[in-house]
Amino acid sequence: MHLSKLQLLGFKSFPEKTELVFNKGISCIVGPNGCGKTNLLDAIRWGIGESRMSVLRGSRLEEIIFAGTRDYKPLGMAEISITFDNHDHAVPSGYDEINVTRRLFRSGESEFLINRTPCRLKDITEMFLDTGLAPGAYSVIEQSMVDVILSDKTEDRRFLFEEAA
Amino acid sequence: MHLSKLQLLGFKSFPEKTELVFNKGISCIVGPNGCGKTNLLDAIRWGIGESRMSVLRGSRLEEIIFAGTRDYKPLGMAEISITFDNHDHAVPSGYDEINVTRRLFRSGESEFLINRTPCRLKDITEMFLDTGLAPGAYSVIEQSMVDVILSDKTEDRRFLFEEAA
Amino acid sequence: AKKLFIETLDAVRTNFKLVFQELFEGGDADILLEEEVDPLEANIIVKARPRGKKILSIQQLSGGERALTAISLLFSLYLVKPSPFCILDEVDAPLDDANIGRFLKMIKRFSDNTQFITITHNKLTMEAADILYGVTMKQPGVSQIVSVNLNRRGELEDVLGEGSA
Amino acid sequence: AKKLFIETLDAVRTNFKLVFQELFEGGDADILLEEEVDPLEANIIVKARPRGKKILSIQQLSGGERALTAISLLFSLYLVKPSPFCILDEVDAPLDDANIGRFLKMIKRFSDNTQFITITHNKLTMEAADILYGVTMKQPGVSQIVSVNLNRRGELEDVLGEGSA
Ligand SMILES: Nc1ncnc2c1ncn2[C@@H]1O[C@H](COP(=O)(O)OP(=O)(O)OP(=O)(O)O)[C@@H](O)[C@H]1O
Ligand SMILES: Nc1ncnc2c1ncn2[C@@H]1O[C@H](COP(=O)(O)OP(=O)(O)OP(=O)(O)O)[C@@H](O)[C@H]1O
Ligand SMILES: [Mg+2]
Ligand SMILES: [Mg+2]
Repeated sequence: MHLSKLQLLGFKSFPEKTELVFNKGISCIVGPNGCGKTNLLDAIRWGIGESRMSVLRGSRLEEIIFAGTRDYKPLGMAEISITFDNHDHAVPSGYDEINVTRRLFRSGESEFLINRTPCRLKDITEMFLDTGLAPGAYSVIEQSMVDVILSDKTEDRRFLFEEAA
Repeated sequence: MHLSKLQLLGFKSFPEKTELVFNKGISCIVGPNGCGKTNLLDAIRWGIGESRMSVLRGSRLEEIIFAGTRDYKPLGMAEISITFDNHDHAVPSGYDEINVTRRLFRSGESEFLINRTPCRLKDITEMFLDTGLAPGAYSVIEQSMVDVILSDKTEDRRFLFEEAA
Repeated sequence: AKKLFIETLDAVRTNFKLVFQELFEGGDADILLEEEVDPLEANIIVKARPRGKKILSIQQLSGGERALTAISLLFSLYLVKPSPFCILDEVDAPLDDANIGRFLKMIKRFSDNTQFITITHNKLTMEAADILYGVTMKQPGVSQIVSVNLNRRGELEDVLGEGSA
Repeated sequence: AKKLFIETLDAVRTNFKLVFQELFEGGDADILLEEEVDPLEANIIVKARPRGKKILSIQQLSGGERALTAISLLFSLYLVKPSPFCILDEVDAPLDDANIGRFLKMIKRFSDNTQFITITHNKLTMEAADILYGVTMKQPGVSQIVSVNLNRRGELEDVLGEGSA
């Protein structure tokens, strides 16, 4: 399975409809400080079910939604759509392509869809359960993880081993 | 006041007598990962009185002393000597030049000298008290300080303000 | 569950030694379970010894050595149970050029089976990519994506050179 | 003591706005005391708003924006009560080239009054130095200092290129 497309609308610093197409192999994201690179990573995590605001670098859930700038008004909804190529059936569903969509409204309401069919958050996280993409596992590696994985407190390290088992 | 010389012997990864001369202006220390750059910073801190092993990246005091390598035997003592140019009398002593020496032996014994006169650790830390060089103040800035100074826990930030007062 | 955990630990340990030795050009590393405690509760201890150095505590390793040790461990977990994609957010920041080179060589090998997304400010990491995406904020606070052809250096300079945070 | 603290806070705040605006090319920043609490006990709140962006929590800023905000605050403290020297250990690691440039320009200005020692892997930071020291480990685990003339690029390459951790 691999990521084939990421679409953002109203997510953090991406007010306008934005699309990235990914290939197999190595994609590299560059740009100045604060331009939105880690926000793309947050989008992928959130799209596949991460809900902990500590991980998404916010304190309130609505901080996910574009808050506006000096020249732009805030938006009322954040939407992420991620498309996976599933030809190898790493996710044991019939589909060759899996599209996951997650929306959050300022009211606090959420919507979840798998291949355009409404579902619950649980359905999304369970789908990725055995693929190594569980929140907090080792598919996203950031600078702050170095101290976490080498710290004296062993719970986080243990969690990673359990994910690999 | 400015740093004019740093001498190391048996300190961390510096078994051999080593000397660095500093000028006013900007000195830059470079080298591959693990070659000893941050150890030089630890040497300066330790020399002016820092004793917290958490700051010096060790768990036991004797980890300050050269532990040996595959080809070198461990040493029995670590010694740091720092020479300051004090022509502006930032340290209100009569001296134009202040030399501070600190030694630690594997037995756990320590020696402290100011201008070759034996003294206590307290005499060294008090001498630098009003110069902004107190341990934990803002004269040493490292990557890990970013999270400390911006964290929700305000005590570390408050300590810095009190140092500046 | 205990059996599965011990098997996973052994598999990760085997990988860890190999990956560590490749990234560090030698040396040795190990993962041990705390003695006398139930494996499902025990502390997981990480040991790392760069080439020619004595075993010291993980704390005494340099910033770059710690980062590379953590990366080795995370890759070892990944090799036991590969995730479909792996996102690396500025993990190269504390590494010197030689270590970045070894790290990229390893990623290229893994990229036959896993999709990698790297986020970076480092030119070497950019050069290792198959495709480059630039994120810009032409309008302050509004992120946009620009696809950058690796051969069009001028374009890359624009994306990178674009002013401050 | 309360009066001194408030005066110090005001002085730091004044500096913080100026330093932040120089490093961020605009925007605004502030330091506030928690309301209704004794100033000697109150939380010190840091606010930062890069140019064109709305005020968001410090948590939502990017890695580089946080680092630059922390550097601004540390320099603001230093300007109130300068320390004789300032050691910067790889503070440039999360910054893009444009931000490193502004940071170095500021350091050069301060270096008339303060001695700076920078530790870095970054070429721009090396070029800003008056003198360069290379630390090497020709023998594994044993650090030695090499004084590197900024004009002798070959020598610098040797020191930097020297293999792994
Ligand atoms: N809800 C939101 N609405 C608008 N902007 C937001 C929102 N959440 C975060 N941002 C903006 O996103 C920016 C941070 O983006 P991000 O963390 O992706 O930067 P980055 O490209 O990773 O930078 P660096 O290289 O410094 O790590 C912040 O400046 C913040 O203003
Ligand atoms: N007591 C000791 N005896 C011998 N070697 C030691 C001792 N304490 C630390 N070291 C060695 O010092 C090395 C770390 O040095 P240091 O932290 O200065 O590296 P650095 O140059 O800052 O690297 P980086 O660029 O990765 O931050 C470790 O590899 C460790 O083996
Ligand atoms: Mg980032
Ligand atoms: Mg270091």
